Amino acid sequence: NSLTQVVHSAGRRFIVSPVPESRLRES
Amino acid sequence: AEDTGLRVELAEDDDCSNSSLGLRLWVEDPKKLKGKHKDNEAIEFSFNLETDTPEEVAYEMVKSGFFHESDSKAVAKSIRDRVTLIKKTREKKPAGC
Repeated sequence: NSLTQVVHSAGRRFIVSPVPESRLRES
Repeated sequence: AEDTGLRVELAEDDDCSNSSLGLRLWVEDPKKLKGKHKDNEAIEFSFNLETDTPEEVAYEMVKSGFFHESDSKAVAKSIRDRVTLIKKTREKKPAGC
């Protein structure tokens, strides 16, 4: 998914991806 | 639990045997955060129940530019709340969930 970025920090990997609109409104 | 404006959930099913969890965090209520952050972005990360601490992960997220320093306490708290819940659930169902 081109929108996913992988960021490494101090050995931990963070995968950033968009939050689906529905999840934002639902929670 | 006091609402930090952040949401943390399991990124995958918890098989209860692995000490490493996949978690996902995103901003649910931007007004509750002090510093700049990216809206509509979920951050997926691994969290080891035995070796990691919420504060450490929050610090790394701040260092990676996801959150401002002033919000690291809220990030750590939201992770801690979810991890505590997962640990309790695991205690109730010890046999492979």
